[in-house]
Amino acid sequence: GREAARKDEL
Amino acid sequence: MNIFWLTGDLSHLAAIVILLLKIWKTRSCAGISGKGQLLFALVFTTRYLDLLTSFISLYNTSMKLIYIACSYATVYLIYMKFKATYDGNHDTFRVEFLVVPVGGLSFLINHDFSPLEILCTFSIYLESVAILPQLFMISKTGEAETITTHYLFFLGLYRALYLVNSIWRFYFEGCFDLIAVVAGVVQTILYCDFFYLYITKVLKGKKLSLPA
Repeated sequence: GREAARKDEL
Repeated sequence: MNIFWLTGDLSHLAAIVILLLKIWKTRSCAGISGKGQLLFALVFTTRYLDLLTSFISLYNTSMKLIYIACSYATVYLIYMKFKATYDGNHDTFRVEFLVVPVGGLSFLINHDFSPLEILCTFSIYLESVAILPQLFMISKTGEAETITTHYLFFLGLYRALYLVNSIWRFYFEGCFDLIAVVAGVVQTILYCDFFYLYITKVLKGKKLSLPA
């Protein structure tokens, strides 16, 4: 997903 | 998780801990921009509100809590415990010139017009420029303690590693976050001048001082 990358990052 | 992501997180953690220990051990926050640290506390607070709504992993939750706790501890040391050593006369960057435009931009360009997403986007934009008060302070005084430059180096390195992580995840996981990548590029560019001075001076054993 487009913004999925951000969700598990810090 | 890949090696760039992990080393990015550890580099970020190293930066935060180096700064906290420097202030604690020397009992002084001379040369450190309190305004910059307030911005970082605001960055962590607005980004990690998802602690209340979603659980990713034990690693994710613990690191977020450590980052928040350390950044508030740093602000406490600067503005309360070691206030007498705070160099307010040189910490004159106008942070409203960052916070207001960044706030506006996060309303205009975001992935989803919801409070949590706007705040998270705000924190990403703000983080990319939050180092400016510290860099401004160094340019005003013309020098920085070596330990302060180590702090800045790890803080800058973290975002550069995260950019490599983004490229990695794009190729191997197919996910991509344009906002985080563009902000990350801006953030890394702001450190380039500092990286140059760090490599050519500090790593050769010299103090970081700027020509008058």
